[in-house]
Amino acid sequence: RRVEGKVHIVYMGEKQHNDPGMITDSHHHLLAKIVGSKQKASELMVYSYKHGFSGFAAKLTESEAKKIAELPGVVRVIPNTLHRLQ
Amino acid sequence: TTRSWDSLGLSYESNSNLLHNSSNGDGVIIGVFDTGIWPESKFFDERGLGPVPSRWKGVCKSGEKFNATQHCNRKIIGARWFIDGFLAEYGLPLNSSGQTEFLSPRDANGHGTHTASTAAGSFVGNVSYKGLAGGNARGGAPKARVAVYKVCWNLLGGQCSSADILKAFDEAIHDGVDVLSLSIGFGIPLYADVDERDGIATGSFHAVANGISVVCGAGNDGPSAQTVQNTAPWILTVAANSIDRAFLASITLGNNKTLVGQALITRKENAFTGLLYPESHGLDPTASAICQALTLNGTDAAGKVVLCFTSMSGRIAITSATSAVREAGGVGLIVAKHPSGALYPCPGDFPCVEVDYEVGTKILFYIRSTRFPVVRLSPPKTVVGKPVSAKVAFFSSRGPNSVAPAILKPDITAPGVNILAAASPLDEFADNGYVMHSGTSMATPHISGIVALLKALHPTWSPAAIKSAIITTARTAAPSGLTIFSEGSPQKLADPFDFGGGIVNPNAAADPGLVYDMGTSDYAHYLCAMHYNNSAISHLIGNLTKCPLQKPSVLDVNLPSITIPSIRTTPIVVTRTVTNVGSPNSIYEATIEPPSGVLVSVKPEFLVFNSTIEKISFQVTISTTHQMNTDYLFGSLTWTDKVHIVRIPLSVRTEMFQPYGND
Repeated sequence: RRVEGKVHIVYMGEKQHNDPGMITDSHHHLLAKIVGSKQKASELMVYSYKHGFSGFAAKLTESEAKKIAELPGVVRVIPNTLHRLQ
Repeated sequence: TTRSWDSLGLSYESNSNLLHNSSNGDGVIIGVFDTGIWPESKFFDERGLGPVPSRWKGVCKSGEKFNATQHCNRKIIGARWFIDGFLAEYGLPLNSSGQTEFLSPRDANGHGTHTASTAAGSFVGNVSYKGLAGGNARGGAPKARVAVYKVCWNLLGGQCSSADILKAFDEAIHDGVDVLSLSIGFGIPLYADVDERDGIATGSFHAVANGISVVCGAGNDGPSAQTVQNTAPWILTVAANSIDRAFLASITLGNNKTLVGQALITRKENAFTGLLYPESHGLDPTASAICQALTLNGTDAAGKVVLCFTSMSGRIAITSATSAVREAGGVGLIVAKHPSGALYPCPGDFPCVEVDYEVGTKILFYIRSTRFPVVRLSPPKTVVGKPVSAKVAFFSSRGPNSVAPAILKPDITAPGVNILAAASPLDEFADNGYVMHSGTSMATPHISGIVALLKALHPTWSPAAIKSAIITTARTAAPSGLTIFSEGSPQKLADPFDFGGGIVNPNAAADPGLVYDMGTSDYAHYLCAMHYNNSAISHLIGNLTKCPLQKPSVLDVNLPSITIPSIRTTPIVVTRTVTNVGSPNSIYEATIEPPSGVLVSVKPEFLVFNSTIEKISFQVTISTTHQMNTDYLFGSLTWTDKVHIVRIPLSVRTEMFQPYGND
């Protein structure tokens, strides 16, 4: 699955409260729902965005990305891309 | 920067400019998203700086060849790196790229060191690059503090993943930066403003909502139209211009005529040597002398200077021609090409001079007119000031905005050609700790430094107010009064799609009189007008937002510009609101310079402010007399109280029928 999975950004918009720990927990919880376990969610999680806004980056297959996109609170799930220096 | 700040009116010696009045940006924190930093550079010396601002919540993180205790100081107050998104996606570039890189904030590429020193470097006296561009160098806000967020990695010229950029935004918002400087972008076609693949658009929205100004480069895909990047209306998007400085090298021909080119040669004056143009004898009479395919087989190039022609604007043609001439035993190269302003030394400091086609053709005619042509290449001299005028750079990306044509981009232009600043010693062009680079990457930190000065002077101004002050006070003419030119083929007078409001004028921006301010509700207006759905907008801005059934017009977004991509027979009315940030009792009168064949009126024609009236809305009615599709035509609307001149650009395109692909 590591070969299959690509980094996706799960964007959840403005954060709903100011406790970064709780926000990160909610991200793990959400991911665990889709991938089956908290341990697996921890393995796949790349970043938890918890200060300026809410969301996370995780290695996901296309089908997992589609499932997460349908969960409440998720605005969009979008693949990671590259930027360049100017 | 040995000239750029002086050219903008921010001389270090003056005691009456924005630099002085803002205490050199003391206390302001500039976050730089880039390739890291070379902390040993003199530009990051902490002498003369007070304690780290108490509101700072960021960290300095130790890593490979970067010791936080040793390398962070009162200038570099934050330093960390973000690579997990890059590694998770693309594997381990640090082992596989063949390029040096450090798993730490240390900058192997050099780009981040250059940009950070341009925005906030400390004063460094008496520097030069290979003996050229001598003077004192520094950042725009030399007492501002630098927070380094390394998000770009030294692979294929520098790559940055959107997952890492978003994480850097997330942390920077928490850390307490005031300004974010991003000399990075994404090529055409662009993603939507609410698409996280962009990373910069979404992250910057949250930064701006938290009062942080976000300054980004417009891109280097010019001079083609519709190539501007980082187009979200909350971003301050920066084009690049050359400054009033040139590096002129004399080319003396055997007939005693002297022509002039540009070069970064450091060698001493040569004696006269043979001059060669490799004439072709096949079906294509110019094939042998095309720089990128220079053919010197069968010619006696040893000990000679070679002339070649190219239509390529990048460095590849010059690099390739240098190798060919060197291999053939040649001693110099003259490259005839489109003038692009941006200079680099030729590989191995090989003597090479760039000329335009006219000069190149004169040299060619001389060669063809004599049996033994000779030439002498003299080392360049740095020429500064009046004889040289600033131009929008050839490479700088141009508008219109391909995502939302009604949102003018770029916003502003700033020096970005041949900028001398701090180097990483691993930068291939570095010379004794300094390097000259060109790009909108170099223009961006000039604006970031100016934003830092404005933040220090006006700490309560919103990012939109600062952006407005910068745009409405920008220069559209040279000090001589002549309109600014834009490099291209051919060159032309610059318009708002080249330079936005114009070339930044920091001292005027400090006291703009009126600002076109914006807040979250204005950005919601924009997002509704762009047909993003209620749910996406609500999540983005953090409040339940319901767009009105009749979608608002994107033309009414309260920007310091008016751009009408399509007007037909019906007049268009747009609304703007200005906030008085000058003297409370002021009366402003409108002056309109309409685009050719376009009728423009404004109501009311006078804006009367007092201690209770700080904001006034006005309406601009625009109609066209053209009966056919036109290209964009340009004008301006200016409010003045005889003290302040608050100018916004007008851009109007008549479309009597659906456009079919012109720009």
